[in-house]
Amino acid sequence: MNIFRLVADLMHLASIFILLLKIQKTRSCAGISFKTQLLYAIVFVTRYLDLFTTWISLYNTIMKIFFIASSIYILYLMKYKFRATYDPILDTFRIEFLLGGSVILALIFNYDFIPMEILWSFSIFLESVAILPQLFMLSRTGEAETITTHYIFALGGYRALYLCNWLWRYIFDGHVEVYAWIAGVIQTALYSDFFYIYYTKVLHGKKFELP
Amino acid sequence: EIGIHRKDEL
Repeated sequence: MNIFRLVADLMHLASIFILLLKIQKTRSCAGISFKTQLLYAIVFVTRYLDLFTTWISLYNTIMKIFFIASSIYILYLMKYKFRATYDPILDTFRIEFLLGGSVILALIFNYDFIPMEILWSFSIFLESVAILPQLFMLSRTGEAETITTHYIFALGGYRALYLCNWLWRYIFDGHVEVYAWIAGVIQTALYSDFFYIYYTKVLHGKKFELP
Repeated sequence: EIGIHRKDEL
């Protein structure tokens, strides 16, 4: 564990709490993409299957259970409790392509052609593009509640810090994880426009609006 | 070795 990874994990954790806070405080899931949330639930469930096979640490186990449980809880909130506040007209990104593309990539790029490894690769590739429906929704509405932008920032920042973590581990442990690296770079790149607007507007006290 | 440590991350 190094500082980048710890802060990254805490940001990831924070992003989920911010999202829950946004939904509970405003009693609305307006501005949140159900499709992105669905993809994250799929990512967590397919990646953390090793909960049943491998013990790493209490920290690791608790975080994994939390990510799976919270992602499913958010789906429940959006689908049932606050269903009336969700606008499917704005959430029209075709996730079939993201899912299909991730399946194909996982079948080609994996460490072993067994279900667990293919699903792990699948989750890595899917995570890298899972934010697209949310960013697409943002581009359609052209603006966002500030708390929603904090959520997206924390979620994007987590993988950017993982890049620092991987660089650290490469330098000090010689550890290289090539698929996660590539996916992580793509994932962070997809956020770059968002980061720029977040930095120039939200952090200067202005509302998040697309130029 | 490539990939050997990856399972300890989230």
